[in-house]
Amino acid sequence: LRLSRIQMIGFKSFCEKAEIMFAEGAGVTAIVGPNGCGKSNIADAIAWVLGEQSVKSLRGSSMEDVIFNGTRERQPMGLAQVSLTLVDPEFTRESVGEVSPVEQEEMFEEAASPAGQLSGSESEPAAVARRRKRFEPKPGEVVVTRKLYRSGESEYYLNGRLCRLRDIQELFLGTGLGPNSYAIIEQGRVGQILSSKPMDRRMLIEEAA
Amino acid sequence: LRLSRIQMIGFKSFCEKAEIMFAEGAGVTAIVGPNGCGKSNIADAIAWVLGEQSVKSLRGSSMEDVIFNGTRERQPMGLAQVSLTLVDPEFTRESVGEVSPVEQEEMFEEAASPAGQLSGSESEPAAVARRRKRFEPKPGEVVVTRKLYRSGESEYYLNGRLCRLRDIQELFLGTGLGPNSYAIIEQGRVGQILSSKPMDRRMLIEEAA
Amino acid sequence: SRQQFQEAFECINEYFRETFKQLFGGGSGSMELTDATDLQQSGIDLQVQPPGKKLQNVLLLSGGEKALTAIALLLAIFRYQPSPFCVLDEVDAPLDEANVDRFSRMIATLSGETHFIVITHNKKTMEIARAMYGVTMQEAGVSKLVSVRFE
Amino acid sequence: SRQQFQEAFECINEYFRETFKQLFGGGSGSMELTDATDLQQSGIDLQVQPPGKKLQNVLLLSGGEKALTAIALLLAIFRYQPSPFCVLDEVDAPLDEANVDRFSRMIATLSGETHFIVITHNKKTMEIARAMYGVTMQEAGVSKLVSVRFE
Ligand SMILES: Nc1ncnc2c1ncn2[C@@H]1O[C@H](COP(=O)(O)OP(=O)(O)OP(=O)(O)O)[C@@H](O)[C@H]1O
Ligand SMILES: Nc1ncnc2c1ncn2[C@@H]1O[C@H](COP(=O)(O)OP(=O)(O)OP(=O)(O)O)[C@@H](O)[C@H]1O
Ligand SMILES: [Mg+2]
Ligand SMILES: [Mg+2]
Repeated sequence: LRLSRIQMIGFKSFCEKAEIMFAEGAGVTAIVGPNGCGKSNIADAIAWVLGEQSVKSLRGSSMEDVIFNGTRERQPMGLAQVSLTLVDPEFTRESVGEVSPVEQEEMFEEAASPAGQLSGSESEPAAVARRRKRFEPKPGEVVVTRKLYRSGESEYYLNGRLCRLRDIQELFLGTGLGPNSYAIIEQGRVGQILSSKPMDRRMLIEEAA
Repeated sequence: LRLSRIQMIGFKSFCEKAEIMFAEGAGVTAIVGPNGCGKSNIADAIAWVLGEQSVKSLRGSSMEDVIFNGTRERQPMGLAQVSLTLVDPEFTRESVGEVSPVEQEEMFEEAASPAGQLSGSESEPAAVARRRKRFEPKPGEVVVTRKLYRSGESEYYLNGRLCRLRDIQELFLGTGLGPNSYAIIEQGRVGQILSSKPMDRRMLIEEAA
Repeated sequence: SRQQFQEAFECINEYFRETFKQLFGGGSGSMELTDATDLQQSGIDLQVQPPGKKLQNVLLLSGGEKALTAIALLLAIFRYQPSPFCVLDEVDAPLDEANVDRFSRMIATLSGETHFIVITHNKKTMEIARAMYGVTMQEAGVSKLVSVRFE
Repeated sequence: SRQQFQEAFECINEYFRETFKQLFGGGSGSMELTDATDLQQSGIDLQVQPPGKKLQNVLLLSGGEKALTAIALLLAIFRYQPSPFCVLDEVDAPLDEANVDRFSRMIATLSGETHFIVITHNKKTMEIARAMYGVTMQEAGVSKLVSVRFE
């Protein structure tokens, strides 16, 4: 499994659509910028789309805190959405379905409209059903999407199909990308590893075992 | 009260006599160097000589950890000693006594001898008595000294005269130099201030009040 | 005493508003009593708004913004009740260049009255120091002090 | 399962010894079971000895030495069970130049197999990146991504 792309909109300070592409064949991607510009928010988005449920790990006091809550110039949004695209030649059309880049853009257009509202005359269930029908990943691609509405409703998608949070968490079991992960090291966590108790360190090893 | 000089020997990684001089009229003194070379140990020495009793704040598991415990090439020492010299025109000869630089050097020579042992034929009480008699600060100078022997014995001196730890702590009451001080910010503590509870922040204000 | 606390609280709060604005180059920060009716027992909350941003939960701030806010608070307490000296161990570590610049200039200003001992890896912070000591470990495990600069 | 844990422990321990030596340029670090008789319940301690120094309580290590040790452990776990990608948020903040240099080169080597996403303020770390994204807040409170470099 290799990382291909991250997209987000309405997540914390990213009220506008943001995308990070990852080149074929691994490598190091640096994320830079001044204090408070949004770098750690990107790390939070990655942890969140993989199923992070601990509000504390995301530096909030409630899960609603991950939705863009506005500035003096801009209104808060009604929806936070993050999509993670991974590629693995082993995935087949039958096992997880497919999604084409065009449909994925549409999914983000929906979120981009004011307060994440659906515009136009379609009723929500019809539009969503139509979208799901066309949301087909390429072979070997897995797209994980998480949405949170201001109402508190949560949705999870695997290649455009609604699924449960557990399906996403199970997909990444044993890859180090679960909670208490050794693959996502948040700001300030490095210092804690050495001051943590012997049993905490055991859990780190067990996660990988 | 202004800082004039810090001296230490046998304290953590400073097995050899080390001294920092502070110029007349305040200013910023930078302490620099690679990881692990001893910079924070200097901050520890300052907190320690002012009466820090929390082993945890000094990053140890017992107070004995502040005594130089040797390298592959060098033997552990038997004594850790730190002296802090402050100047205040308000201090008079009667209130705290005086110490001249010469005698202070002697105090450190004693510590510098192997394992902090007294060399020569004098018995310890006689030598210490003689030293105390000559240890007279200049007018306006206050010298605070703390010693810890590997045996566990502790000694505190104010201008060369034995005193209790409490005398030192009381001297600095209300100057922000006590425990839970706002004047000594250890490495990593800045991050904690904002995540601390509202009552902890109150204590910080109370310390200054 | 209760009156002492109230006095200290209000005065430090005033200094905090100033130091915050200076370190962030704008925005506003202040302390609030969690329980204004009970001055004996009340804790203290922080209301923080970096320049141009909305007032939000202080937990959502970035690593650098949290550090700068904490520094603003500590220096405000310090201005209210200056101690003979102040030791800062790598407080500038999470700050970007612009924030280190404002931080180091504030330290330089405050050090007219009091000695600041600043442990740092940052070149900008070193620039405002009158004196500089290098700590070396030429021999492994043995620290030595070297005076690098002394006006 | 117990056998799985034992296997993981020994293998990661071997990697840890290697990564430690590489990041510190010497010295030795390893994991020890707090209770070797009880594999189900035993915790894990760290025995750490920076180059030339004696084995001491890991609490006495410096800020930078602790960070580097933690990084060595994390990367050892990572080598045992690589994940599709790894996100490191300012782990290089407490490191001096020499240590950042060794750290960034190790990341560059490990990234042959897996994507590393490294958030940093450090120029040396930026140098080993194939791609770089700048995050800006031209409009206060609104983050935008800019691709700064892309091979
Ligand atoms: N839900 C939200 N809506 C709008 N802005 C938010 C939201 N959550 C967090 N923020 C803002 O995001 C900013 C923090 O961003 P982030 O932690 O990513 O910074 P950073 O780039 O990592 O900075 P540093 O270098 O200091 O660590 C804060 O100013 C915070 O107010
Ligand atoms: N009692 C002792 N005897 C000998 N060495 C000691 C003793 N206590 C601590 N040390 C050593 O001192 C070193 C730590 O020094 P210190 O914390 O001052 O480093 P530092 O310069 O602040 O580094 P950093 O930039 O990483 O924070 C450690 O290597 C530790 O082993
Ligand atoms: Mg950050
Ligand atoms: Mg240090």
